[in-house]
Amino acid sequence: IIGGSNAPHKTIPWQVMLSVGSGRGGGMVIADRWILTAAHVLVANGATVPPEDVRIYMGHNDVKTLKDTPVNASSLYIHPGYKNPDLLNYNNDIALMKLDQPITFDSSVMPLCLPAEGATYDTGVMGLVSGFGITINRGREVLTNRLKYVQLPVVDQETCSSSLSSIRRTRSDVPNLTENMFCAGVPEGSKDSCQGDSGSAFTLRENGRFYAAGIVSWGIECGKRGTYGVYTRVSNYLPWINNTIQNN
Amino acid sequence: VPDPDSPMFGEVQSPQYPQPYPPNLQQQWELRVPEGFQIRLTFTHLDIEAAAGCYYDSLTVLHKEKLLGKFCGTENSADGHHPGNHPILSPGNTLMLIFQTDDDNPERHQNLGFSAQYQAIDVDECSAPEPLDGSGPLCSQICLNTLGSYLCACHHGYELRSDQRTCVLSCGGGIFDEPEGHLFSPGYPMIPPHAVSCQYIISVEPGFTVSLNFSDNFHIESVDTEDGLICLHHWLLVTIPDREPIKLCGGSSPGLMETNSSTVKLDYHTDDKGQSRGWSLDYRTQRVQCPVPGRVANGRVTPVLTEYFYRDYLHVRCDQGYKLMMEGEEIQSFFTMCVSSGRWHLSLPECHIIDCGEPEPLLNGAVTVLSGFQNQYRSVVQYHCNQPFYSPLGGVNVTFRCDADRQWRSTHDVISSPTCLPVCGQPTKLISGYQR
Repeated sequence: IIGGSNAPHKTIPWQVMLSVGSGRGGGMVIADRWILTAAHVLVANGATVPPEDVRIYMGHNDVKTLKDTPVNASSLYIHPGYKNPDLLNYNNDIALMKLDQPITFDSSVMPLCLPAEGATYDTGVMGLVSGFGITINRGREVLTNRLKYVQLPVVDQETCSSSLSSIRRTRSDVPNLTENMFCAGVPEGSKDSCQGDSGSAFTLRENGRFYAAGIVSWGIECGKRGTYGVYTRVSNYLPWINNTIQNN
Repeated sequence: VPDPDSPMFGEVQSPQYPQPYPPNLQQQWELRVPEGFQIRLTFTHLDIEAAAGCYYDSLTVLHKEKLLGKFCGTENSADGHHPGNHPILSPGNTLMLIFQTDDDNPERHQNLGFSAQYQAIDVDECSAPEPLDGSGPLCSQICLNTLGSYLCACHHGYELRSDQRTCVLSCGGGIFDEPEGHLFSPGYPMIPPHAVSCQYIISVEPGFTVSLNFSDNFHIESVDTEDGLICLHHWLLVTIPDREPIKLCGGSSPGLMETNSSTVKLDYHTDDKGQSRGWSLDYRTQRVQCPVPGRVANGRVTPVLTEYFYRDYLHVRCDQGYKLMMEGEEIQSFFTMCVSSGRWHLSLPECHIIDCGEPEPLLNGAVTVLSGFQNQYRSVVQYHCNQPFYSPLGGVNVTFRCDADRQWRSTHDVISSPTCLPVCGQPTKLISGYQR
């Protein structure tokens, strides 16, 4: 998280930290046996990693403490539409993990709500994104051991698309923005999600409840001026989420 | 019954009849009809050489050694002895016919011999005179002639002895197993012959008791002593199992006698003297009585009667919310029967309050007792979820009551325990910042 703050304990109880191989990712608790994350976190070299290679941590805002209580996944479900062999296509960047044991919820571990059927995210509405990913400390990118969060506004789809078009003038390897994605961030930069936050939740709050509006997916650098973070639009995947959970 | 091997009738003819009989004959026929019958022999024709004393040819009729007739000649012949139209009746059931001819037959008249028919005639034994040997009449009281035999019978109050001939005064004794009846001594109320020894056994089904009700007209000879009346020569001995026998005599009726037993033996004895006129009684039976059952707490005993007798049933049902218990075991139903010993075959059970057992535990919730004791009938418990992390499906905590069918049931008739749903998106601690 760039330009954010340390999250006090129990303030983001759905936050999950994933350790996949040597990489770090995020996720969110959505049910007592289900974790929602980004597909690209669980796919390496075009193949889904085996469940036993995924270590899941939750219930604390400190990685050192978090590491003491790993949880195991029994199976992983990558969205069938996720095809990203060249790491340039993040469409359908969503996945589910089923835990081998159910979680009992308390103040430190609590599920995040899913968006309502047909939910739309208004431009400018502030969301909250969190994660254990890269942050900037004294001007240098560092991997943090503290859960951080930052509040970012939802960016108009056109604005985001224009931003990416501008970047394409100087870079050829820019992924496409699809209707299954939305952007969040500020034009002046310095506030963003970053590597290691992938799979974490971009939440919106309605009627006092937080819900998973987006999943940290991709972006062009982190916190750079004129760029935005791109998030998987969760509201487009409610049928797939419900079916996957019900069928498994 | 006529012997099937002995004919009831038949025909006898001389050899070659109706052709003349040959000379030098000596032929005999032994006629036999069933026992109890006589033979009546009737000649339809007899033509045997006539001679004085039937000297040449003859037909001799014998019963055993007794000569019944010796016949020859023709119906109108001057010589000989012709039976004419008179039949010959044998004293018994056999008859011997002997036909003899000599070696010379008159040439001018060819004698044809004889033809006769016989039939069995029933003997009326009853009208036979009394034998002179002093053995008495054939039947001492009533003689009944039957076809081929006879039967002896006795007047009312007497019975035929084993000799099937003589009669003896009837005791009227034996075993009485009907629920009620009437007994009396021989000849009652008349003075019977001496030396009566009669036994009467009243034996009804166990579970019933016999009561004897002697009529007022009671007279059994007694002897008056300083110690009172004693039944020295004549008595009626009443024997009830497991009790001392009671010897009755005198002129006063014992009246009603409750035996409390299903079996009573009466032995009436008189010696060869005295003038006892005897006794009579009616007996009745009634069912053995069982004690009135007690009450069963939290239950009902039916039917409710003032008295209970042999074969009466009792049912026990528990009030709603209670179960039948017997010797520490639960039973599904209960009945007991009044048995022949005057007891209930099973003692009454108890009614214990039912319980629904521990309510099912609630995942991510708990159950608390609101009222009642040990999960018993009508206890009320409430399920609640571990809030604020879980909330009950439907949003409100559910109460369950222990019902009579031993199920925990909600007010909406739901049996299964509720579900706790996780609460999402509501951290207990919110990120707060006041700096602007």
